[in-house]
Amino acid sequence: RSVQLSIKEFYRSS
Amino acid sequence: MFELRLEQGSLLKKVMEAIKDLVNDANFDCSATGFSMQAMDSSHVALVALLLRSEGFEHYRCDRNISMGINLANMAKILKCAGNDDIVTVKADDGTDSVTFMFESPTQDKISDFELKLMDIDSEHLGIPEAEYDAIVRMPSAEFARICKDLSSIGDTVVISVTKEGVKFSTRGDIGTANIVCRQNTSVDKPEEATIIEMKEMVSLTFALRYMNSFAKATPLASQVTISLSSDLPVVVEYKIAEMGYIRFYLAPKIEE
Repeated sequence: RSVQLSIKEFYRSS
Repeated sequence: MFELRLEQGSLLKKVMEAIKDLVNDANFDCSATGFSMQAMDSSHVALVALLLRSEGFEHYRCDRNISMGINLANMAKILKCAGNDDIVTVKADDGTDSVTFMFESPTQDKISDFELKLMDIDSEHLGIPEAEYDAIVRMPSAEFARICKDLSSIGDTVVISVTKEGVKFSTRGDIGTANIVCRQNTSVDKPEEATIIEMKEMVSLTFALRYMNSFAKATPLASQVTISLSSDLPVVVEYKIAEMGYIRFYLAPKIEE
């Protein structure tokens, strides 16, 4: 089963 | 006040067509550097970053930094009213809650203005550090768009793999599988037809085709697209906007659980 990662798992709020 | 004038108004039309289906609302930031925007799609899987540098405009004035909250579907509706050859002026006075778009025909015989209400948008700005990528593929944007469209008739996801052989786009679905390999090709008459693959490490990542097809709506902006891949980072799909800046799409990968 493939899971879609969120972009927020890679980049932090600035 | 803030004012920009762009003789090639069609460029703004193309930018809006490229992002309006991905993002609902966004803050457009105007500063001395230029006109920029960063926004995530509603499910926080993809991010779009736009930069149009001030030097690229025929006229650019920004007395103080402002952020304009805009519904993109509404801005696209207004820009659709501009002719392809029209000169576009965008203007906002300090402290007002609207932005004005003015369109002038090249012969100055038709001048239109549209006022768009601004919105308060509580958007999150993400910091994107500079990164070294395992592989960078430059290829004709129309070819990339064609591949994404073709593969989405077979499956929902694309595996992009870069090896010494080239870049491979693969999918699988109920009816079967598909693999498209593009090899490096620099022996073309026109540089915009070249495919250039810079690989430091082999890389293979899986992405939702729905998003790739959405990014490909930026194809009219640039003859080439740059796809930057690293095994532990979102892919970056970049369309350079001639002399002015770029539109970059970031997409988080899918992983096997």
